[in-house]
Amino acid sequence: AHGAAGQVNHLIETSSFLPATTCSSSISTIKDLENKQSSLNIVHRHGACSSLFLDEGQEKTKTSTEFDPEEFLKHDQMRVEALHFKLTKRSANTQEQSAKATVLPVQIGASLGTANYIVRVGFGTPAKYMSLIFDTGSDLTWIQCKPCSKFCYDQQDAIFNPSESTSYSTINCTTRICFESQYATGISPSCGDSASCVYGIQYGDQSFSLGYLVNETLSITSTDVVNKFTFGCGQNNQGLFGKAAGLLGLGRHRLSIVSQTLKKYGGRFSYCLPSTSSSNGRLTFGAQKRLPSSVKFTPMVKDSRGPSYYFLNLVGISVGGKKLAISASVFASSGTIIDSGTVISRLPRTAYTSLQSAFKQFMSSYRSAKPLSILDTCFNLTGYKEVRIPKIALLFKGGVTLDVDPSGLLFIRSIEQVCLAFAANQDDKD
Amino acid sequence: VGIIGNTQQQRMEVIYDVAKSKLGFVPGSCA
Repeated sequence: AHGAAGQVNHLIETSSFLPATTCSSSISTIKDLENKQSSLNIVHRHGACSSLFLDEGQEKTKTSTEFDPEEFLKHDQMRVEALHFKLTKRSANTQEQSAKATVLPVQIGASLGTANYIVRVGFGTPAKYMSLIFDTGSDLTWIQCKPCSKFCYDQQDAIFNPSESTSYSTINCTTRICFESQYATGISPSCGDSASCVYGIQYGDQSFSLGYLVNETLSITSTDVVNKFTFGCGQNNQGLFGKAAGLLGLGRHRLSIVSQTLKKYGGRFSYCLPSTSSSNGRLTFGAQKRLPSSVKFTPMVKDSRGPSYYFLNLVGISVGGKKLAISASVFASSGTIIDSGTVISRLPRTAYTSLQSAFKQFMSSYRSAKPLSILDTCFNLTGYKEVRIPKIALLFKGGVTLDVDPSGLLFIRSIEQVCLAFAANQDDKD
Repeated sequence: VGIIGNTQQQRMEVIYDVAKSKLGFVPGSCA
């Protein structure tokens, strides 16, 4: 793709739409991954590079070609609905709380749905490395644990066995951290055997994990270790977690890995997501020694509807170098979060309609195609060697203009069905 | 709530600084 500064469009070779079947990573061994200080490799869990995380001799069980785009987008929608549900519920609870100050909010259920990027970290002493779903939209880290007293799904790595670790300890159900875990999971904890803290977390797609809240040594890399890391040791885990061993929660609650490593890393982390399902990204904890001059910062906002989420102020959108006529209040009334686990960006309906109209106008020389699930702006690009698509920029508070990379503008099912990778919320208040 | 999804975050480094309450973007730094 080409798109020099000042140009209003990207020129993309349609051959780049085809998914790669081999991993283009330069990192080839698990040892390499585990030795990179404070920096973890990120791969797409349905992509060719997820085989990186298999031990020698193991066969890859899922390939990118088995991935069903409609199913994938359906799960993305479930996640978004769960996020909306949770935020609305929190908002309703806050209003109820102000009326009845003594009543604690009860937040049953839904947190999120399927997230699709995985990283590899180690648990226990000696460290056992395993692949976890990486997610800024949730807080609790959990892994499947032996003896899997109720149910463990099939995972790539060996299931963690606490009895083989010298640093494992349980958490009492009368402790503050046990009590507070409900704000990270949405479900009140309970007391189990020997007064152990029992957590439960259920996601928007009905997937869930239930088990003991425990402390254990977490190895981010072989040389970068967090002692007494609090996480869930799952005894009953069911749902759409693929072959991952669990989930790494990067939200803002005090149980998240970001909060638990606040002293060590200063609450700073960054990531580069893989731009294709067959390439690698990285997740880095701690401040960078030197920030690139091209970095653009926008304020991170706290919102009482969802204190775990990373809110920011989206104030406008431009297409093909022209700012769309959307009132800033359209974005302000609902708010915006940034989430590593949602695939397709959701916009207030008014903003989406304006984006769709400008995009269609720019793409008017291409044939339309039928919608794909939540994506309703699709084109049939059969017969084209190259296509021109308009540049799209997101404008954030503080004068930050973010040109979305061409790889982030389209969702491609096939050359006959190439869709604008944005979707609308039901209404502007969502 | 509007959501910036991960498709739109590709090929740019996203920096979270909770202590200073700011989010940073570095376009083109993830090639």
